Amino acid sequence: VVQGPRHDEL
Amino acid sequence: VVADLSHLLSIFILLHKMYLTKSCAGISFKSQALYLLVYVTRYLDLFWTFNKSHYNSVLKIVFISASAYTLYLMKNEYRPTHDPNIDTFKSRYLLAGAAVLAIIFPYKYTPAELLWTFSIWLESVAILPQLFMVQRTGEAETITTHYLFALGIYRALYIPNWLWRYFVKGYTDPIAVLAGLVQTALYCDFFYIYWTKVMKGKKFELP
Repeated sequence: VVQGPRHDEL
Repeated sequence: VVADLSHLLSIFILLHKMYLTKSCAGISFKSQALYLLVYVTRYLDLFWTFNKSHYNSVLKIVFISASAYTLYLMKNEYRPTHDPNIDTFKSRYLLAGAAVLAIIFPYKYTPAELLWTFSIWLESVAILPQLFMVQRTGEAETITTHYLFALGIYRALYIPNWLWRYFVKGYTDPIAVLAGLVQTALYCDFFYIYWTKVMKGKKFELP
């Protein structure tokens, strides 16, 4: 699983 | 963006309800306190990601401050209208469950990641004291149900975005997705009654 950028969601 | 705005709207509906009725009757203090804990533990990253997205940073500050202000109002101005006798859900189990999941399955063992994971799981169940309270009284003021709907639909609206990210961008965030699905599932029967009763102008009453 490739994890996405963390801090673009609230 | 629609999800975040729905989240924002829910907070303003809640404050509006309290101003309008000069009361916090029907609102679970426990759920509100859990949400403040969720925002504080998740948005600690404001200190090092503030400049990455001003949109996110502004909303984080709004969520923390509006949540703290809501608790302040419930503890002071509107304190006499809160009935602790019907707000009796044992929130310590929610805190313990979120803490255990954060300790067992974080992405990384760093303080910020552990707190982030804790906040994601805690958010997924933070509404339970509120839903429990509605279930105990068997009914809710219409404006309270609008608040619950706006708050519930926000995480559901993240789901299409997660699918888009998975299929188009090729990445995913299993903890956020799983917790988001749990969070949305907890609202299912509320959504059903909201849709079949409140949207048709009827009072929110449990069968």
